[in-house]
Amino acid sequence: EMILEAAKSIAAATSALIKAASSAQRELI
Amino acid sequence: MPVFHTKTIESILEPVAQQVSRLVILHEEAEDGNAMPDLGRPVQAVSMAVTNLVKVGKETINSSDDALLKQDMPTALHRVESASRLLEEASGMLKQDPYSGPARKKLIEGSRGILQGTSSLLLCFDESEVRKIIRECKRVLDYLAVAEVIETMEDLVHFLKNLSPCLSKVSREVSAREKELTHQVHREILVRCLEQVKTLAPILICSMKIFIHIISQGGKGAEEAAENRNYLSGRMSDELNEIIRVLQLTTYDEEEWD
Repeated sequence: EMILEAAKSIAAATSALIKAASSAQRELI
Repeated sequence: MPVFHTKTIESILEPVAQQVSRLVILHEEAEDGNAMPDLGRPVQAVSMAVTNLVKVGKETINSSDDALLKQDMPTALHRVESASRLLEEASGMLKQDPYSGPARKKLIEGSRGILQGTSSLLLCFDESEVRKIIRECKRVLDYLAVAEVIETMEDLVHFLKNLSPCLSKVSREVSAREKELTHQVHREILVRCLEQVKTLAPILICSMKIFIHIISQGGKGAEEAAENRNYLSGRMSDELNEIIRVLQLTTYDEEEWD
């Protein structure tokens, strides 16, 4: 289903964003 | 930790849910933290994915004949869009000030919003798929109600022609749905009820044949035969109603799971 594929893309993009955002904080801790 | 009731939704959202939780913890532990990197690109990737989801979501709404989906899905889409805007705002603010506390809060709020909005959207879609299975179950229930008025072999043949494909479809779809569920107890109930329906179906047909045979021979014992037939169709209806009830459950009881 198209909607599941679209949701997968959002999940992947959000994961990548959080990883990028977390990297700086992780260095600090 | 959020828990998702189907394996498909779980596989899509569980990794993001865990990351959002970690981001919140990291943010709390490093409140005065390091400078944030430029998040322009990853935020843009999320925005593009959201735009695509909104497009696909609107197409789904337009092509669906499910009133509840048409009513609920736009809210979920708005939620994802708003969350995406929060992320864009956070990214813009962080470009100005990589240490900005409000920007970090927006980032977390936006990430949570994406997760919750996508979860609502998938749930909305999933519930619509479940309603399709329930429609088939109700069709079988309607046929079972007719069993009581079948009095000739000709009518019985016609009854079987209608019931059989419907029953096969229910069996196929409920079986597939059961495999999709993450809740073990719900899965077991569906398996058990479906097995009962499949076992009872040929016995019901047999009881209907006996009833028809008895009334064609003068009617002695017809009352008992009718009672037996009605008992069997009642049993099948009860099992189907239980299937319908369990198909609609989305809550997760952790104790039961344990």
